[in-house]
Amino acid sequence: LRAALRSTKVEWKPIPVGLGIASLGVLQFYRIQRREQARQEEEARQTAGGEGGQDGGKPKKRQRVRPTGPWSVQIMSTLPLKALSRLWGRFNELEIPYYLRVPGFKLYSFVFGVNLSEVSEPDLHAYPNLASFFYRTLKPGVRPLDPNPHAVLSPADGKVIQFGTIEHGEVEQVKGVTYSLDSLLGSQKPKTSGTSTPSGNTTPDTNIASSPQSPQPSSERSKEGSAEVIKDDEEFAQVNGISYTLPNLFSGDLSSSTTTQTPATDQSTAASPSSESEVRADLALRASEQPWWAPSFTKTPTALYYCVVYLAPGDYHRFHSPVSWVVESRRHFAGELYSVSPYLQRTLPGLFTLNERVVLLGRWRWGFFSYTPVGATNVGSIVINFDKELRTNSLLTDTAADRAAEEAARRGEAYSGFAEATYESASPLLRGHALKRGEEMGGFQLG
Amino acid sequence: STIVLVFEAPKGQRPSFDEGYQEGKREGPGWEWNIEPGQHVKVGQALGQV
Repeated sequence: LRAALRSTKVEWKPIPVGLGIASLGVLQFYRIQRREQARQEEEARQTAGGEGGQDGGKPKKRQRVRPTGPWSVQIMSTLPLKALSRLWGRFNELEIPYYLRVPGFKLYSFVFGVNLSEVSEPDLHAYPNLASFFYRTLKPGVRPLDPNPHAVLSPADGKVIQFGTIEHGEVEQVKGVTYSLDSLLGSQKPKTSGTSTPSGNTTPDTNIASSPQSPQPSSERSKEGSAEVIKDDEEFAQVNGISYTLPNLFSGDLSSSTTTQTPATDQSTAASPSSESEVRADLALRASEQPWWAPSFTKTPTALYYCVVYLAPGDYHRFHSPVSWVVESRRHFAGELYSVSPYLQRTLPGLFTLNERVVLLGRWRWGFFSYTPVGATNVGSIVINFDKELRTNSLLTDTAADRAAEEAARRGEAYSGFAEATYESASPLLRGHALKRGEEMGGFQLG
Repeated sequence: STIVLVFEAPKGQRPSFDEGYQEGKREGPGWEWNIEPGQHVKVGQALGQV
């Protein structure tokens, strides 16, 4: 035995990181399976025992949406993606040994196409880990803004996946897969702040738990906009909110609106009113049928446009304001964290409406403006610079969402699926947080 | 990561209130895209303009 111990060569080898991640993933998967099974059994027992219902039974938790798609998507939907993302984030926050930083970051840059000459900190030793390198800043002046003041600028470095006009309230994804704006942005009209506090403060909605999924009542919508229709379209003095929504009135192309066909939406009656008061009454009636995000009615005929920009792992991961606009509110959809790679965008229908996202809603010179950073598995959390209360990809927000869903179920209401907060400004005119074109808004961080 | 922009922009030339409502549309320069699908863009580059 002594000879064997002495002569046997001992070789130490590290366990591959991937194996560790996979084993943790499997453990998490089984834990979730067990929990779900226990929950279902409990529900079945309550139903059988006549204890169910709104009073006595255990309220339903937030239901996880199971996407449809090819086998790769089905497999992905069973993985604990958020847990993997958090683990990946923790791993990337580990400090890299000083002498490995430069070769490591250079290798990363070579693989993912990072242009190191643009990075603000030329000494790569200054980045203690991959997370900090990933969230790097650029040298001043390397991203000049387009001089045209009427241009919408690219919010980030990336690849344009899709762009176009929104018709029938649906955004077309690659290869004809569509998803509705209601699913992406939320089906209700956003709340607006009423009080004035220093810029950047947020007022979280205390009733984030639930709200009716249907649009607001028509009487409320028409009442809100009645005093401010057809104001001058100077910057930030836009029509209040989203009332008077006739997207294609002047073009006569009412067929592309999402309005249900009623006699009032018939084109033949559109041109019939002669006086301005009749016209306004007519518009108010029509506006009541429009979704909240439909183009506002101003002097200028407008339409809704969309653009999807995909950020690859090597891209600069901070995002900027594409125009000068006012952010009135934000909605945080907890969602899941599927990859948003172009492949999955093609194969997973409604990907952006399944993923965790932060929807920033506001207005710009021409009306409605929304900006939605969508999270992914490898890029865990979304940061908004002027919203310190926002926490994405967090266990706390997941728990809060579960609790909100429970409360909604207890009240017998549908869960809206998001937590909403409004932004307040020192100026009552702004009614939100003002952003200049090109201004840094936030970014995507690892983990 | 992905960023989705949804925004409202003019779709044609600006008519006056009465002209626009009573005479129908007057086509003109409205929103124009400057990009192609699959194109790589940088921060600050124009996606399109009014």
